[in-house]
Amino acid sequence: HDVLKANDKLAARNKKLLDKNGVLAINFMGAIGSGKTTIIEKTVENLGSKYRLAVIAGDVVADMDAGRIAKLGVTTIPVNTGRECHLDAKLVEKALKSIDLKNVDILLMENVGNLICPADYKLGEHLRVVVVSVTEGDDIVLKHPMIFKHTDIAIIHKKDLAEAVFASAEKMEDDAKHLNPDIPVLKTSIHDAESMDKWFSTISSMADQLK
Amino acid sequence: HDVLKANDKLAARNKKLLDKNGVLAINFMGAIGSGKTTIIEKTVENLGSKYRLAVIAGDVVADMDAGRIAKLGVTTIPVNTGRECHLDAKLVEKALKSIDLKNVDILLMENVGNLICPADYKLGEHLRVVVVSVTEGDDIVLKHPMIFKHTDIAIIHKKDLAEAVFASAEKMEDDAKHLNPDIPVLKTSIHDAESMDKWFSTISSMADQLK
Ligand SMILES: Nc1nc2c(ncn2[C@@H]2O[C@H](COP(=O)(O)OP(=O)(O)OP(=O)(O)O)[C@@H](O)[C@H]2O)c(=O)[nH]1
Ligand SMILES: Nc1nc2c(ncn2[C@@H]2O[C@H](COP(=O)(O)OP(=O)(O)OP(=O)(O)O)[C@@H](O)[C@H]2O)c(=O)[nH]1
Ligand SMILES: [Mg+2]
Ligand SMILES: [Mg+2]
Ligand SMILES: [Zn+2]
Ligand SMILES: [Zn+2]
Repeated sequence: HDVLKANDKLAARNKKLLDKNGVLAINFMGAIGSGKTTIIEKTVENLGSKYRLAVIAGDVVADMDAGRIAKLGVTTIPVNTGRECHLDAKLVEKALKSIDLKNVDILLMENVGNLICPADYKLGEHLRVVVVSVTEGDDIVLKHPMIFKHTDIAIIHKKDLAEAVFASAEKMEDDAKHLNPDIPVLKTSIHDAESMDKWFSTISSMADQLK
Repeated sequence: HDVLKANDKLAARNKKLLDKNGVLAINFMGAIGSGKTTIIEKTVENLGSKYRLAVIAGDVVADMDAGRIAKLGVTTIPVNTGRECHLDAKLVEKALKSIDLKNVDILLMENVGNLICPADYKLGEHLRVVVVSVTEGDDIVLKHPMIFKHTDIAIIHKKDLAEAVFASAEKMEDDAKHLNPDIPVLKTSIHDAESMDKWFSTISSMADQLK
């Protein structure tokens, strides 16, 4: 598929540029409203003193997520995808031009909410994270096998609300582990500090290993 | 755009076939896990005695939603979209072949969870419904103006959980009304029977008017 091939080439170029500058890039994919921006906010707050961070915040229109994240004092580049339902390497290439990469350790990229297309569009990232939340229903993992098979970390978020939507976070965790036995699968909630710490330590140890 | 033009042509053919058989077709779009299947289930239970119903249940893979709906005893055709992130007129044309249309009053079609592409892909429907839930965050409406501008009914669902996710269902309702002043905007929850009745009466009066 020509479009995908062209995107792969551009993604490889982005990755080369990131590697040249020693930047670890993370692609945050997930369902609409699953908690991607919230998790990025918490990550900036927690890791921001130990690592130099930058963020690319993708949204269909406007720059609401970029605005939220920028409030934390971190370099944040807003990107609009418009009618496209996924970030692509070309949009990321353009955003990278606005970042002083040699002074960045970790680049967090928030993809638009979509569990289908982002699986096929590489951005030049080193790590892929998929975020789904229990409020989408606990069949959400089995319903989207492709994206779970092609990710490096799976996060089952908003676990505090599982009972309220008749969902089992444990079932979602099991489903993800069956689809992809090699990856960490985390169950998180902003109300459970320990669960967030587990995410911070997972991502920082992966960051330290890859750098 | 050739693909969209070809889809429009096929959608027009589907609509002609539905009109010939006196079938009112509804396209249920919305975010992943927003409550589309739940609302369709409730609609089947409530309207199933007054109208002859049929359902086309779209899912990326497998037939989980079709299975849920079929349990209610209604004709349910499962459709897989695979790597495509929206139902299209071709998939619907194929599904219609399995339905005895002359004996159907209302056809409910569940689109895959996506707030971007379904706006562009007509299926041959008479009515479009967009379902989002408060658990996606109350910025979700403003973030997806296109789909709200091109819908006939907007549903803000799971309103019982608004406080738990720091969201305002009223803000979401206002945002939808500003984007599209001409359409009914409903706030619903399975725990508020009156809110569901409002949906049932909205859709049945629209059904009676269009028939
Ligand atoms: N109860 C609860 N609510 C949460 C949690 N994390 C986030 N939320 C709420 O979930 C909603 C969506 O959070 P966001 O961070 O905006 O999600 P997102 O994935 O970035 O959304 P999009 O970028 O629009 O796809 C907001 O209303 C948050 O307040 C959690 O752990 N528990
Ligand atoms: N608290 C609460 N939970 C609800 C409500 N409606 C649905 N749910 C829950 O929300 C989750 C998703 O519901 P579904 O009906 O499967 O949503 P959907 O839009 O069909 O999901 P997909 O087809 O997978 O995109 C399930 O866990 C339901 O139990 C509601 O009004 N309140
Ligand atoms: Mg976000
Ligand atoms: Mg469904
Ligand atoms: Zn797509
Ligand atoms: Zn799409």
